Amino acid sequence: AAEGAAKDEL
Amino acid sequence: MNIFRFVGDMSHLASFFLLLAKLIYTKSSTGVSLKTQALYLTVFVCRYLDLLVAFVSWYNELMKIFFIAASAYIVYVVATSTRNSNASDTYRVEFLVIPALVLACFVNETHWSKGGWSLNVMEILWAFSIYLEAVAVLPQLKMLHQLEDTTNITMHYMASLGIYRAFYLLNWVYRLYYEGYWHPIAVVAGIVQTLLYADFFILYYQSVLLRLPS
Repeated sequence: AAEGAAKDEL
Repeated sequence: MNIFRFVGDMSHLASFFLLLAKLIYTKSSTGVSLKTQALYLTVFVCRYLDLLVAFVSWYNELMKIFFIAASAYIVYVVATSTRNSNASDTYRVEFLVIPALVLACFVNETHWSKGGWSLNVMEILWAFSIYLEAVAVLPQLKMLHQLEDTTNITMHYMASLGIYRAFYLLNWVYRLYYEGYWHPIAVVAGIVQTLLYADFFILYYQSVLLRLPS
């Protein structure tokens, strides 16, 4: 996973 | 979304309501650092530019809009407060903003081979917002150390921010283990940010918890 994972946090 | 992330977000949300309650009901911004609040507003605006291009969930969208709107309102109230005796809000914020911006230009998640320039500028601003959030509480911490009679509500506000950070760390441990999700920039900055709150919690323990009526 890791690199480029979507940013779905606040 | 795991329980750690959710508890962290709710604690973050609670911190806004605590600060708003303090400003509205005491009609005073004494003890609230305008600089820290302005930095948080900068953090949210820079990080949530993706509101315009990426939809994750209604939960995320509404929280982002609330964070931007609430921090803008807080900055407005504190900045226009007439009985503002915040002479101790003396932190030199350029020593936070400029290094965060320089670091963000070099250490970020841009992929110039993919995506257009605007997406990559957003990545730089995202990294900037992460670095800036890590240190944005310092002007507020400096004020707390200088003021004698800090109101309890300001202390509870800081405590809920600290809890928010601690639960985000737990959230990242969980997500790394179960989902392989990991953003090293956010995690390293998050650890730094949480450590800064350790200093606050010592103060909190001494000045609030030890003084609570039994």
